[in-house]
Amino acid sequence: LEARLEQAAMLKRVVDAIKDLVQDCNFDCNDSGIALQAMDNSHVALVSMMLKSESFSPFRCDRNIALGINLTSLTKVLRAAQGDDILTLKAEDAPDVVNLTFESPESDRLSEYDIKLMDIDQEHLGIPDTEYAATITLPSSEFSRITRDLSALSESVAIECTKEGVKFTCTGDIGNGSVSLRQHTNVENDAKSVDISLTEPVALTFSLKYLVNFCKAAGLSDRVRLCLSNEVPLLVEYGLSNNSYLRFYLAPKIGD
Amino acid sequence: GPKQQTLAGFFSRP
Repeated sequence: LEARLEQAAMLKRVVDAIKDLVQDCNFDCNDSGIALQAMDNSHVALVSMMLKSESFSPFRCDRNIALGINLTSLTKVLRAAQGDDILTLKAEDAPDVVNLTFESPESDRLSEYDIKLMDIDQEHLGIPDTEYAATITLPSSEFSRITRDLSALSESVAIECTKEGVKFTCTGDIGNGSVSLRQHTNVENDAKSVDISLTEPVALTFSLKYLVNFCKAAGLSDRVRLCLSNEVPLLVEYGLSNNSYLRFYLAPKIGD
Repeated sequence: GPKQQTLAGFFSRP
């Protein structure tokens, strides 16, 4: 494997966004790119990352390899990279280590690190292709704000989407709160628009603790997409350039 | 309150 990223910031942000949710992960490398799928310990949330080969330049992967990496270790090494450093990942066939180099674009500084790999027996779940009943695309900062504000009151949020819009509601010991958003187009800045596409109304309840965690990815993208269908896991997607993405799935809370 | 589900019930094991 040899994969060169123009901006180390991308990998730094991805790892920052997922390291509190999952600890030891296989980075599955093949000629289409680098993928990661991992569940949190309680099997309530799942992270699915895809960094397409087009996000790297150059990208070369001659043989499929799984790089088992502890994210705490990776975070320690990535802390040594500046955001605008050029980052190159390298691994041999049947590797013991993954090699990372950080090159400063404006100086002759080159740093190089090896991280020991681990054997990780990871359970891969098949995620069915779902036609979601409601898809909401909104500014990622808006979603962060809603989850943060409501998490101050309650552990759970009810998300209701109808043709009127989407409503986030919570009930807690001190009282209750809600935030409603309507579909709207911001003509001056499309990134601030709220798009709602609905085939049938949905109402689901989710743990705010996890949603707050997912919002650590907000720095990766101006926009976030929420996909919901009744009684199935929520998909929260942060799109990256070149069709790469960071997705989170969250199992709902059901019943009373 | 409502009960937290896990993903195993929704996503299939290979």
